[in-house]
Amino acid sequence: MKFIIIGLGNFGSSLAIQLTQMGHEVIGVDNKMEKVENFKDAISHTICMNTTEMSAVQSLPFRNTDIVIVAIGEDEGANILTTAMMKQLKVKRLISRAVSSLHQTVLEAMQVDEIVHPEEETANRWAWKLNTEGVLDSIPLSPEYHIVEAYVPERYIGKTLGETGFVNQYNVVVLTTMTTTREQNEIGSLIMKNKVQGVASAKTVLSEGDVLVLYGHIRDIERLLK
Amino acid sequence: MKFIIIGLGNFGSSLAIQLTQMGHEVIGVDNKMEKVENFKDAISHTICMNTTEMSAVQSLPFRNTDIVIVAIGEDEGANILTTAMMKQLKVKRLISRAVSSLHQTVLEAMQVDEIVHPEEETANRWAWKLNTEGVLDSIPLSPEYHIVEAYVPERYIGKTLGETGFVNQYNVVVLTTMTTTREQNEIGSLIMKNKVQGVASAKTVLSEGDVLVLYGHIRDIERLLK
Ligand SMILES: Nc1ncnc2c1ncn2[C@@H]1O[C@H](COP(=O)(O)OP(=O)(O)OP(=O)(O)O)[C@@H](O)[C@H]1O
Ligand SMILES: Nc1ncnc2c1ncn2[C@@H]1O[C@H](COP(=O)(O)OP(=O)(O)OP(=O)(O)O)[C@@H](O)[C@H]1O
Repeated sequence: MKFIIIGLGNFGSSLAIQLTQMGHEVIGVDNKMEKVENFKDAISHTICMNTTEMSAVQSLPFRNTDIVIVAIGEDEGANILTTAMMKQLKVKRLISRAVSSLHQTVLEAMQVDEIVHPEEETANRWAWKLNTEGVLDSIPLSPEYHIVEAYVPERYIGKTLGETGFVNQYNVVVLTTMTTTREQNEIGSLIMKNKVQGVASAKTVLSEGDVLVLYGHIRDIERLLK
Repeated sequence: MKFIIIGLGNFGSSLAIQLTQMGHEVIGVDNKMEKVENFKDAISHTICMNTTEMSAVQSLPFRNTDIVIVAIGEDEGANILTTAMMKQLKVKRLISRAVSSLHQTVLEAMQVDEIVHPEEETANRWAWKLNTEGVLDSIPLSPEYHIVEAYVPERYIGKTLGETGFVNQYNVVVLTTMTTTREQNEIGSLIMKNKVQGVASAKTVLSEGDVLVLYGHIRDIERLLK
């Protein structure tokens, strides 16, 4: 697909680089020449431009572009002006970053298709990661239904998934297990490496130190893990 | 649990507020009085303090604290100094934010327990969300095994999960389905609302416009969705 990403700060540049690596055509735009130079080998195309000026912005190839992302951060005014330009140019799908709640309100009123809050969204993910001891991660699909990563409870160690019967007992879905091993990274520190064991089946053996990846109602999962 | 979060920018304050709402005891620290004032009702405790000064930092209640998070952003020097202080005070679990790759290298050398990259991690999540048309989201548990959210393929519409037989055919796990409805939000814009349908079973009916939440090898999922 074809993307235009405006604002090559940490968020915008990471997104532009990753989409480029995934094989998409990405145009990265920033008004600082040093940023444009810095990223020119990692992003399909980079352009130095002040996107608050309609005369400059009009030259961008919007008609073939699937998604435009306004990733300008600190300068809320520049972000809002740029977003307004994109609305005027009737881009197919417009995603803008919000930096404050007032900023969010303005973007909603402009009816952008999606709003990103990079720092808040990562804070949200980490809050769930840190919330429960022994639970390594919790991804809410809804307030009550989560995907949870947790160590295999002691009473199931050494059994197969089928033998435990906990899938029916607690009405959960098991996606997979992960084996955890200690490895040395490039600078010699010991880090935990998780290795995903494909797709779980009734024959999957649950070993000590393995991580279960489950889906279900959080109350059922809590009871299972006790 | 008990947390100390240093640096109440967008990332630090969102994390502190969310953990407080989840019932944890959180101490939010910042050297700007206006930030401390702004968040004092949303975070369990807030303290105004310059955390690059050992004399000030020593008074924080570290012995009972489970996790310390250094969320200072732009000022890499202050982040690194604060992190060094936390290492010296032998906090139980230390998580620091990295703002650049040089910063990351320094934090790794100091052996912090975990490193967060708020903007980069959100960019990563969104790259997977935007990567494939018709696929609403893709969460990698490993490079090849993903949790994927995608619209029900046409050939399965109107059938039950059991009738389709695709779970065995493609070796995937179905977590749930989500029904999608258009609703008006507070400012009158039409937004898509996703409603999770509990835990999937063989009897789950697949309707047009429903979203399948699947786990499996990305190549098997690609073939299923074609
Ligand atoms: N008018 C403009 N036209 C084009 N680019 C702009 C404009 N204003 C700001 N930018 C660029 O947007 C980028 C991101 O914004 P900025 O660095 O202010 O936010 P940030 O919050 O630091 O970003 P991040 O958190 O993603 O690192 C910067 O590289 C900046 O040069
Ligand atoms: N020495 C220090 N002691 C305590 N707090 C500090 C210190 N230096 C900076 N901070 C605080 O850290 C907070 C976050 O850092 P800053 O705002 O520079 O980063 P940011 O990248 O804008 O953050 P975010 O992206 O999370 O909004 C600020 O509120 C700032 O006041």
